[in-house]
Amino acid sequence: TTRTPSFLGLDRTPDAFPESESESDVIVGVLDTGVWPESKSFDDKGMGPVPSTWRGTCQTGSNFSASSCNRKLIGAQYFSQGYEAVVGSFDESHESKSPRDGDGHGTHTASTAAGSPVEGASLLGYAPGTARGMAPKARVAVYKVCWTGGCFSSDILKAIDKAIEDNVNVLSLSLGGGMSDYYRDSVAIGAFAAMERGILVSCSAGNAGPAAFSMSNLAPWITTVGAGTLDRDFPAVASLSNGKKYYGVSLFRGASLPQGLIPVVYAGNATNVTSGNLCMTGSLNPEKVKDKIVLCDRGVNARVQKGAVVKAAGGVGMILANTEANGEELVADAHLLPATAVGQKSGDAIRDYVVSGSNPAASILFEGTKLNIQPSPVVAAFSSRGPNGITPEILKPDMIAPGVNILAGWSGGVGPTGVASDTRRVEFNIISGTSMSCPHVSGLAGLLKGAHPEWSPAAIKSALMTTAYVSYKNGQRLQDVATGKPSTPLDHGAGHVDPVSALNPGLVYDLTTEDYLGFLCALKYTPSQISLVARRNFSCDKTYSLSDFNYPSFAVIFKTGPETNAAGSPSSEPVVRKHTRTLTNVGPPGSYKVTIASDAPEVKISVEPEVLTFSKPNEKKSYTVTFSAGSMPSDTNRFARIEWSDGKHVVGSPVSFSWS
Amino acid sequence: SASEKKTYIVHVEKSRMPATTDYHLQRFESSLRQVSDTAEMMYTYTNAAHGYSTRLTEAEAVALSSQAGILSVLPETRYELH
Repeated sequence: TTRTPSFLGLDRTPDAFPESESESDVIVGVLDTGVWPESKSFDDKGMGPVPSTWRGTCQTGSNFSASSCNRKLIGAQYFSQGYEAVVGSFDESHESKSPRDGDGHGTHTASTAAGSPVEGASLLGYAPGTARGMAPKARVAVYKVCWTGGCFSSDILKAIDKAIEDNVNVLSLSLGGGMSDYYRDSVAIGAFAAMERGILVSCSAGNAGPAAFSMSNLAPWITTVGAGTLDRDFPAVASLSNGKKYYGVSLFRGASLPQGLIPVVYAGNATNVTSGNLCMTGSLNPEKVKDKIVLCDRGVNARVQKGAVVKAAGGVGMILANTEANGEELVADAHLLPATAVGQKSGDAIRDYVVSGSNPAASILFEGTKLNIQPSPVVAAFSSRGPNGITPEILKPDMIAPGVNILAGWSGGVGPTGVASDTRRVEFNIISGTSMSCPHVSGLAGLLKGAHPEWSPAAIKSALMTTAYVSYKNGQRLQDVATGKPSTPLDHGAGHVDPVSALNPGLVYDLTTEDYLGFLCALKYTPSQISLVARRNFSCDKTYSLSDFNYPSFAVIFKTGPETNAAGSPSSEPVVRKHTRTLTNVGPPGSYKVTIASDAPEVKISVEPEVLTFSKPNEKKSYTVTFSAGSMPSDTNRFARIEWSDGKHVVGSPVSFSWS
Repeated sequence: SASEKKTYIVHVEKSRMPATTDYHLQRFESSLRQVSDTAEMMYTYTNAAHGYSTRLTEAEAVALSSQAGILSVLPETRYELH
């Protein structure tokens, strides 16, 4: 977050988010591994009294007192009964039975969402600058639900229960649990109740990309956030004795490698065990790696763990090579020894050189922090992808936000790599994941809530989605690092978040609790299942359609087989799908005209009416989109975009077409 | 084993009776006692859900789920950080 505010345009347009007290009334609740309250990101200097709406507490526990909270960190609680029931007694020498964060993840996400500005922040000199949360004046309430053994649903549900009672405005959950129906998913159930109380729930999409159908947190009342890169990098170049140089990344800081070229060995040739190429603990033969740079393949164990394994075996450096699973995605780490991470192509070339050459040797040059890297953002390979595995008619993820190499606050109880042998302690750390992109959106949602306290969670989400961008300033489309090609709405949803535009979206697609209940009816949920999700009896007493659910994006499903006509015979006519949406005016009066951009020549798209005129605030106008297409092979995906504009505002919606 | 207890989240149908905390607790306690003399409520949920979590054997969970007013007895799920 020494870079994301400027990357998101927050610093270039200070007038966009006026200095108002309303932002300081916003409370962002973070369900995670707790908090390191001494982090400067939770300094409350200059903050006014705690909002009168706050009902929460600062729970005491081991190494955590009531004075650990202040006017920034207004609440901190822990939920461990579910965890304790599984693991038995607490090992308090290992983790604190208190809101204190012994992991770092929770401090990182909380400070990303709403941390106070901290000048002179960096990780070992990397990414220097002023670190600040996306909503720097908002208050933070921490709910510790994740422990060394995981995050358990009974604890998570209780934390959401408490956060609702405490009156938070935004909930940030950088966690997930695979894909299960909404009525079986405690996060979805809790998020529904939060939504009803006007709380926006932002969740990470998951790190199971680039595989399709890999997302979690898919409920439409959740804002699901994928990850993109920043325009910042940390180059570390591997130079080989054959004169070739390969670009990699690293956050290593420490004693340099000896001068000149150093012998290099492939881990797969320095081991007696299967999968020794992965540099698993105890797998390297010290005689073969001593005083050498070791080439390790990425995968299975943690990247930083591989460096620790090389170091323990006597190696002096490491080149970490991506395999097909990660492609060209480069994630920087604060390794314990001089190391660089290279992409698959470079890794393959270096491996060929090392295993086939005689006396292979290399060096690693660390170039520090580089800015203005282009293109950026690109969709991170690890970011989970659609289609939506539960409700294909809802396009997910909703958007992407910065989630690669993010600097934010860290726990004083653990080193930056998280490995036990790392005795370094840092105030800030640089890590990657949709865990990092989620709190960016949580904080931005807090900013919008402060600016527009009357907006519903759906309106805030709509504003963030319809103003997200899908192309670079040069007009080229956002790229996907997993393919090197343009990304699609199944990768980036509505696009990359643009908070300055989201502040003034012109129009929003709003949704009420009734609309979500209608959504459950459209899914043909039983009364019991609806009652589970919504805690009420609700009669589905009319015809409900997923295609009329007022979501800010479109996911259109066509069947591959021939559809039948009215007589029950196979039809050769195009299949027609009609989707209706309602826009609410949240800007000045204006006339909006629709434009359609399509990569799907197989699909005919028309919108009726083509112009919507709004004469007063909160006026609602509906439109219908007709999609017609013939049959296509199963698993075919195509994409389009529908935009409404009055010349000043652009209200964009992605469209995905899937044949199944 | 059959006697091994696991954590379950019990979702209870919301009654039309007044929503007092005591009433909820009595109702939850009463449903739980019908399947287990020893099981204790770990958490009660009133805002995010309507119900409670408890430790049950699989047989007790099955018995509880068949009771009137019980919407679901969901086994604990482990989530992970992203």
